[in-house]
Amino acid sequence: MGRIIAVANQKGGVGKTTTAINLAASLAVAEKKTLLVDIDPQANAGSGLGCKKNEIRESVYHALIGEKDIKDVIRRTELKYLDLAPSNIDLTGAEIELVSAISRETRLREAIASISDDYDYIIIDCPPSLGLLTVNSLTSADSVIVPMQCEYFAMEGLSHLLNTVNLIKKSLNPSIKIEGILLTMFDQRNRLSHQVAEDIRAHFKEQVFESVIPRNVKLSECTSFGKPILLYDIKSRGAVGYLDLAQELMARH
Amino acid sequence: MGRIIAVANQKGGVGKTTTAINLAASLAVAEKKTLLVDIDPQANAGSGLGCKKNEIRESVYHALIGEKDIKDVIRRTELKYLDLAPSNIDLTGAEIELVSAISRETRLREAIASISDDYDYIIIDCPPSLGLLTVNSLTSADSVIVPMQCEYFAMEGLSHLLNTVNLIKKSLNPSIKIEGILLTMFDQRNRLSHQVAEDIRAHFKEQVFESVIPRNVKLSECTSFGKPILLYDIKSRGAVGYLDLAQELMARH
Ligand SMILES: Nc1ncnc2c1ncn2[C@@H]1O[C@H](COP(=O)(O)OP(=O)(O)OP(=O)(O)O)[C@@H](O)[C@H]1O
Ligand SMILES: Nc1ncnc2c1ncn2[C@@H]1O[C@H](COP(=O)(O)OP(=O)(O)OP(=O)(O)O)[C@@H](O)[C@H]1O
Ligand SMILES: [Mg+2]
Ligand SMILES: [Mg+2]
Repeated sequence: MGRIIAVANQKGGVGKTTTAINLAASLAVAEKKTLLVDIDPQANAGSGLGCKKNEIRESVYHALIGEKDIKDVIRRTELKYLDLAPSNIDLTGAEIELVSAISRETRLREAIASISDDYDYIIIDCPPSLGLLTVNSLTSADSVIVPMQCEYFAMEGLSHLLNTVNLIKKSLNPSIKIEGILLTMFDQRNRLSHQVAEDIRAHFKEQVFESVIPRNVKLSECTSFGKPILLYDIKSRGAVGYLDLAQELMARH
Repeated sequence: MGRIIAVANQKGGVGKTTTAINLAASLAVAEKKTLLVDIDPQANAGSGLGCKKNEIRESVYHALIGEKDIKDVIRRTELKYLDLAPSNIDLTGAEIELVSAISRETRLREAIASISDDYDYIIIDCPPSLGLLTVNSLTSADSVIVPMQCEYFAMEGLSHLLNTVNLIKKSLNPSIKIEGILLTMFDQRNRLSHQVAEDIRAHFKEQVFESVIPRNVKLSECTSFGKPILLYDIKSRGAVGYLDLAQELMARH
């Protein structure tokens, strides 16, 4: 049974998609069978792997509303052990469409159940909100990775996200836990980065990953070429950061 | 009748809140009576002006559901000509609560109507989604400012946002127009920044503001002190960028 990990934080632009893509790719090169599920209507995870948005007819949306089996939505990527369940624009309407649907919170869990034994890891990239799409992801997941920028606003919304995880733990998914808080866009030269990182470690102690992702322009550039960082520049600090993270994760499970 | 401007982009972390706070503050020091409306449940605009989240009892939420008049929610700030209508955690539930409510898209417009003559500018900070809170903002606004990071994903979601604006123009708010696309976090040293900025200008021509906001750590630091950049470091490149933007805007209206 593969481990299902949601990458979530309602704060925008903190590196959720960059983490989901590059963690999944790093697990795949370690020959772990990995599925990346993109449940963000922005569909950035797909495009970061070179998948053109307007090519996607069937997406996670069709699996959520029960029109397709998730097996029919999954596609292969450049990496042998990495598959992708892409998003598309139809997902935007899903939150409003699902509001009055039956078992609206567990649709993704039901969709993934049929394929979870085919993978060692399933990574879910969430949108920047705590709506039904993120709730569905947290209801499906064994654990959640919370990327946090080393910037001021980072700590602001965290209590809200952790409350949501607790609510889900009480009602929909008793086994969910925090896999870890991941410090992203850490800038060595910037005092604020060090200060926020210290605050986060003091507050969350061993819940913070050892691995830290530095601010590294290669992580932006690789996306514009539709490649994960390890296929673009494996020696870059960004690539090393995510390979470290994958190692840290594999050592636990 | 004050000009109502929404700051919107469903892509997360592009500088919506930083733009809303610092544009509003720059207009206020030019002695334009300005109201900053925070309709993002993350309530970052309030905290960027030193307003503690847990102090807010009445927020924009109570004006949206009709429990309070927006006048009772508005509070003063450190700047004489800048008022704030703060957000709080109650707003998170608003999207689901409003789905089946009457006139769910025009609640904010109705709430603002009673005070719009008291201000020269009303700036609305939107959440990173195209849900009912952003739809309410676009339905209330005369125009919309779209902050765009000079990064790869920036262009990805833009067509989706522009489609939403057009839909609103056809049905709910015929007079809305694009005030401008604002290039944010522009990094002089970074090739990708220049490339994306060129692409955006080639594509959107005169719809792109002349003013460009540079990547400037002071814009992050000032937030941790609860001050707009011009009260934190008026000589910084970040402050100059937003003062330029305010000038450009005032020259038009
Ligand atoms: N470590 C890093 N160094 C430099 N740039 C980064 C890094 N991580 C992410 N970025 C860039 O920052 C921007 C935001 O990252 P990303 O899109 O992964 O965040 P997100 O949390 O998924 O955003 P959203 O909230 O919109 O889903 C992107 O342009 C990305 O290329
Ligand atoms: N020009 C800039 N230079 C450096 N840092 C910036 C700049 N503009 C914004 N930031 C920082 O980048 C982060 C994202 O900015 P901000 O919160 O304003 O974006 P947003 O679009 O409002 O995010 P969300 O989608 O979560 O609402 C913040 O930590 C902010 O301090
Ligand atoms: Mg993302
Ligand atoms: Mg914001």
